[in-house]
Amino acid sequence: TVGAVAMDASGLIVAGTSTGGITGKWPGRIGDTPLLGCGTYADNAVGGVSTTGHGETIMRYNLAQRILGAIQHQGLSAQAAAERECQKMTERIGGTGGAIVIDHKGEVGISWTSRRMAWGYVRDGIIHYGINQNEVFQEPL
Amino acid sequence: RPILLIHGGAGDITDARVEGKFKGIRDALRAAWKHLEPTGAESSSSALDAVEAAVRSMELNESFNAGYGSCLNTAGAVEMEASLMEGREMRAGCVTLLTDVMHPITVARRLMEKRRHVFLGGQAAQELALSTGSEKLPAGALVTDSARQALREFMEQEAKGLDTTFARTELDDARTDPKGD
Repeated sequence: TVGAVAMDASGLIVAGTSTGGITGKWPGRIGDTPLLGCGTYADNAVGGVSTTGHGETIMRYNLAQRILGAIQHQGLSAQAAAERECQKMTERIGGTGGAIVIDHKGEVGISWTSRRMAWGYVRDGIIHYGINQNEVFQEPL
Repeated sequence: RPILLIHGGAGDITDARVEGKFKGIRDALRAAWKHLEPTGAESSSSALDAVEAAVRSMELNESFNAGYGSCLNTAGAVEMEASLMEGREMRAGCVTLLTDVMHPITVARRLMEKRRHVFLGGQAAQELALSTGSEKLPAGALVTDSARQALREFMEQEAKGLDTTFARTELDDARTDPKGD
């Protein structure tokens, strides 16, 4: 799965996600990616989310919606909300996954419970990227 | 300040695929960032253009499970899905069970722009794709050697009765030379 979330200079937040699903899925299987609130969501008043990982788990947990709910109703930062809801999803259902988040203030959240998640962002002319926990690389845009 | 944040999949990503993921992430960010740069003219769609451009870049890259390089179903075929949502009017487009088109994210955007329905699947999504400019690729054009290998391994695990509940969302590099050497 791949995904992107952006906020432009006008404050518009957009989220998008695209995938081939999982190996060995039954023909006709639909995952979390095209489901709003699971694989993708955007609301300028709260933020934007794109998720990745085990679709059957993410669908049952409504991961994107729960992350935005944690920001909107509990006042968590984008990072804290992503961390908490990815962890709770895996504790509750068992599958793993991750999410990227930009909240309405333009703050970033990146978290995953899978072994690895590839991610990257651009801000102020610098590319930040990584794939392992607690590891960040940087280079000029 | 504009910001662009992307991901390229989560799961048991092998060491052999890390560098490909990194390059693909950097390439996608560079391809998309120009849509967010100040141009002097107010654009109402720069975040939309940036998200679409970033995802399209990764759909072209077999290091990612989307577009070219997608995982295979039990029939050995690629079935893709995508969604796009903007947060001002909360418009959205979602498509599923697409085959033989390179950029499902663009099909999702076309559906969103129609402002009639939010979610189309199967034949209807396919017809929307072709009627809004997506090229129909030859059957199997999106299937990679890595995806075939992953499906073979999945089938072997199933045949042995092993648990495949959390089937793989990430592929290994092909362990045999595709040319047969």
